[in-house]
Amino acid sequence: PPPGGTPCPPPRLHGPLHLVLSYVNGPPP
Amino acid sequence: GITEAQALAIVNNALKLYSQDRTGMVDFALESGGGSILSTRCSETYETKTALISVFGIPLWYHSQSPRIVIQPDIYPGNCWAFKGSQGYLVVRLSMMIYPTAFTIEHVPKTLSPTGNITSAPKDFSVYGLDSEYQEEGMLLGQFVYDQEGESLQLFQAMKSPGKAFQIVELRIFSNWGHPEYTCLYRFRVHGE
Amino acid sequence: GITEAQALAIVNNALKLYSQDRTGMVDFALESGGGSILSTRCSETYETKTALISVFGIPLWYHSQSPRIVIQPDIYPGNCWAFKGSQGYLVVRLSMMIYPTAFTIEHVPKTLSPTGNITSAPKDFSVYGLDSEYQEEGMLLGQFVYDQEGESLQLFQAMKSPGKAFQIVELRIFSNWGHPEYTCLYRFRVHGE
Repeated sequence: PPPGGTPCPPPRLHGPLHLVLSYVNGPPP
Repeated sequence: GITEAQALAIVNNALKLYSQDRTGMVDFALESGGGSILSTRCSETYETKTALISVFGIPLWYHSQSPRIVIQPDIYPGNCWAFKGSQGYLVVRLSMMIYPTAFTIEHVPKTLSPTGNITSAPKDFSVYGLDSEYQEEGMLLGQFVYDQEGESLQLFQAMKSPGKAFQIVELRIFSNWGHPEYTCLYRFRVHGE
Repeated sequence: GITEAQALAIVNNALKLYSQDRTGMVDFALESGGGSILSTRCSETYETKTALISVFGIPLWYHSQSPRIVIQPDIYPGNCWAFKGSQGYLVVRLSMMIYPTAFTIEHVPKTLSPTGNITSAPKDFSVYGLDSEYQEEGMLLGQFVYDQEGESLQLFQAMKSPGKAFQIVELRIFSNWGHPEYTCLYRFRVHGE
């Protein structure tokens, strides 16, 4: 755990412009 | 016994061959070298609608590998063209007109397959030389079987020289190694003179 | 002494293993095989605003490597995900549910680093198995140290079998090898059954 046990909040929504790939229906062929 | 120098020479030669696209032979189908996919005839890409591309949480489209990947060198797991069923066609325009002498089919190594098997690998296949993209029955250059128990990269010699040069070849897959829904093609190479 | 045939066999086996993603083991985190990045929790991509993409002389945007690059096989210099500081998180969804048995961390070889050092390489890190993407404290699968003096590719065995299968793992980096501003992750692999 990080020093002091500081919790890690969820990521902020803003950020660099990146395409995200997620698998939503099983593995690819 | 061999000397250290001889061993070094063996190693260097093996590495040199490996670095030359593993075969040291020209691949006239390679896309970056001038090859291109003309058609898949009546075979259909197997669409899984599984790889969703989004940006800022907004879904954009489903990604799937196109037939072009068959003439590109990346053979990491998943970097294959999947067609429905076990019968598929691929019409490839080579970078130049050649006398085809051999073909290579490559599949992902079984050791790297997350499922532990390569049932989606092609099994029986043939290669034809075509005079034009729309020719239905070209000249048979050979009938082969990709062996799922063999090496990941398998080289197949064409039948006796057809005595004719081609710039268009057709790869016809007739069966796979058991996958009920699709067949995957990782890479197909065409060698010749 | 060994014979030439024995030497050839040794070399060919070594090349075969090398060609199988260097490890001969399935990487269930690999993106093309079905792995995906779910989240980086509170770590932030280190933005340098240095790689400017433009067309016709018109600047469009600054390019930076996304966390997806950590589950892609290219480890050429610069093809890493950089996060601010030395504490980073990466939540990865594997291509399938497995019993994780080992992990691989890869960094660019020091010999190829333009700065001559790899201070941005991760040092202390842990891997956790999560039941869901939002679970804050998963099951610890192991605590490890990536050695900057070791091989570029390092394999780490998970602790005694956790007896539980996971499809989501969290990589937590605690420290790096000295870079004051960021830490770079080239590739993280998850092996298992």
